[in-house]
Amino acid sequence: AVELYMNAFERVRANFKEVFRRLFHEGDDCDLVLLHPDDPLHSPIEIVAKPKGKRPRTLRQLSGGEKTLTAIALLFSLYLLKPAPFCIFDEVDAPLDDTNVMKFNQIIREFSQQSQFIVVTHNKLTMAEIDRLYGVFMQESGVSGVAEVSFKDLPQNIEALTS
Amino acid sequence: AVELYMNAFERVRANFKEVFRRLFHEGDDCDLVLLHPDDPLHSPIEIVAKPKGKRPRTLRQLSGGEKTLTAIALLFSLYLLKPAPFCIFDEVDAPLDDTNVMKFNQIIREFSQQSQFIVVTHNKLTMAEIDRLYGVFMQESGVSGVAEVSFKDLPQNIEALTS
Amino acid sequence: MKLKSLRIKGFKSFADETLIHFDRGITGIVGPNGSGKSNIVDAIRWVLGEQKSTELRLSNMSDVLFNGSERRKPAPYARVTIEFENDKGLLPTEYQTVSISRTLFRSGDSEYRLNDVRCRRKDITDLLIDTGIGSNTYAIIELGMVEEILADKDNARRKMFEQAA
Amino acid sequence: MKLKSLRIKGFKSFADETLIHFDRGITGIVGPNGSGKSNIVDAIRWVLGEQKSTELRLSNMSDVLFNGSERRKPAPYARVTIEFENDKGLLPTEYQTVSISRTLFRSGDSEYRLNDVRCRRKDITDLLIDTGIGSNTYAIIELGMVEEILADKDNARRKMFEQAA
Ligand SMILES: Nc1ncnc2c1ncn2[C@@H]1O[C@H](COP(=O)(O)OP(=O)(O)OP(=O)(O)O)[C@@H](O)[C@H]1O
Ligand SMILES: Nc1ncnc2c1ncn2[C@@H]1O[C@H](COP(=O)(O)OP(=O)(O)OP(=O)(O)O)[C@@H](O)[C@H]1O
Ligand SMILES: [Mg+2]
Ligand SMILES: [Mg+2]
Repeated sequence: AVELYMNAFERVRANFKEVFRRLFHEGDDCDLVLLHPDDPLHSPIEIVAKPKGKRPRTLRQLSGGEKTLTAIALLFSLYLLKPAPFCIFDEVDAPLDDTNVMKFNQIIREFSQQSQFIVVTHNKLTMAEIDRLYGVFMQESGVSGVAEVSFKDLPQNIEALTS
Repeated sequence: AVELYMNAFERVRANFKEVFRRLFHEGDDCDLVLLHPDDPLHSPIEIVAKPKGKRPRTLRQLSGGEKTLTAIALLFSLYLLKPAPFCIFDEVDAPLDDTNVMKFNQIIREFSQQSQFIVVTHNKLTMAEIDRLYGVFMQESGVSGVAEVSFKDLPQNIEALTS
Repeated sequence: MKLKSLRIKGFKSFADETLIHFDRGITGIVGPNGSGKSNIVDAIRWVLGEQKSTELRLSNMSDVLFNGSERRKPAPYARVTIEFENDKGLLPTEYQTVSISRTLFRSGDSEYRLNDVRCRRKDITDLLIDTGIGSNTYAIIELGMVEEILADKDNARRKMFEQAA
Repeated sequence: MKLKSLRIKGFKSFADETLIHFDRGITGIVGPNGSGKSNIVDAIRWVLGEQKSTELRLSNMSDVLFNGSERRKPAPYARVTIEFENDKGLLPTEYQTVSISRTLFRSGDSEYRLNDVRCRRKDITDLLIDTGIGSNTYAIIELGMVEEILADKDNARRKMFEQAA
């Protein structure tokens, strides 16, 4: 059991280094460290970020957006080990700046060959990357409705849907 | 002491009803309720939202953006009781949709007569409402820098600042 | 294994029957605050077997039924049906299309269906076991889950690694 | 009482002296993730007397000093100076412009200055007491504070009401 876990751990760690470098920058590095290497099955896992040219820092020392991006990198690293048939992201892009939103969407685009992705978002850049878009609206009766929309018509659609 | 607190509580409650109605819609109502009215100084405070035409719901039952908007309404209600000379908002608009971002900015604009507001944001609609804009950037040396920027030049500026 | 469609009725703010189709690639869900986007995500969790009311942002599981408004009476039941294409033979069944349905009645009674035949909840969780999409997997990533990884409460990270292993 | 300027040197990622002017109205701070925006907010909290290292996202208060990079040595001290215009006479002093400065040396020594004259931390907190902007007020609203209101941990809401009262 320990072997199975360590095998998975090492693979996720390798994925993490790769995905992290893609979401951040080429020279950036990171690591996953078992706090108690002698007891892997119960050991907490430390996430370390080593941005290019700066001191290594734990997750807690990163900025809001950097934390989110790092967590996304870890989630994708687990995903790569055992890809789920579909993944759902609910407003995960909210703390990200434009550049990082684009990187996030690029990586989703790549994995979308293998799995379906459902992305809930308020972000216009993300919306531009969507293949099929559903607009959700709340009616006066307190009942939600859904309609398929196209991105180029979106602003007017949202107006129409919510008035 | 109880009288002082209850006086403040009632005034905040009145403000809350007014600000909430502005951030949400005309027909919406809300309330602040002392869980133990017999012991106000130690009683927890329940926040209730009564959207027009729907059942009253506690904060926990609202959507992500609705929760944020309600908390903002409460913070402004406290503010109105005793306006601080300046207020700082750090990416508070992240979970808000476009309409609510505009409402949030309108209310800030109104109170900006009385206090200074410092707003940290990634949101373009918010940026358009700013009087004086500072762009922050991280240099290769791991050292942050700041430069004053104008909104219309912003995209190019951000590129220049961060390359 | 491909997600094909999702049908929601009486579940949270979706009092009226709502049908969403999923294609290959990336499906986006957009709309104003409070419109019902996260409720759709909850519906998917729920039909796949989520039992923790906290994961569905509820005080009680019964809060999952449309609880009425000024103009609409509360719903008598909440029903969500999800349809999959068994294109990679991942699901241990000879069916090409598999539909899973979960209903909760106001009385508290529950009903589960597999291809429209009543079954036990266990039959559904057994079916999903090797697909990586039962409830409680990292397939559904809300901003809250990012928070979980960041906070690492109760060694949440280690649990995710165990699941992947 | 109007915020006039903020000067930051050696504080977190601001190794080099940085000066920001505040006018009437709304000042915006924008930039990429990790550029230093929240660090500016932390600097304001810190110079106004914040003592809780957790409120500043630190394990120890010493982490507030620029801790060096490949190309830059760690800073020997962190200094933040904030300047106010005492236009409404809110500050109990005859000065028209008031500057508050806080320095933390790598040795652990601290220095506080009021209009460039050394003073105790207490002198600064006393000065700020009736202005509504000492540390620990609801004037600084980060998304985390919205979370605090929402979670209401340890009756956080009641505390905010008390402060306002
Ligand atoms: N059982 C129920 N009956 C009726 N309405 C409900 C029920 N449960 C939740 N709602 C309502 O559904 C609404 C929409 O919730 P949801 O969380 O899906 O919004 P959202 O689109 O994700 O918004 P946001 O962008 O703010 O995250 C809320 O106003 C909530 O009060
Ligand atoms: N003592 C320190 N010395 C050097 N760098 C530091 C120090 N403390 C924090 N930093 C770095 O400052 C950077 C910027 O942090 P900050 O939280 O201000 O970013 P931000 O602009 O708010 O980003 P976001 O948009 O993601 O919230 C982080 O990468 C962090 O590691
Ligand atoms: Mg939501
Ligand atoms: Mg920040």
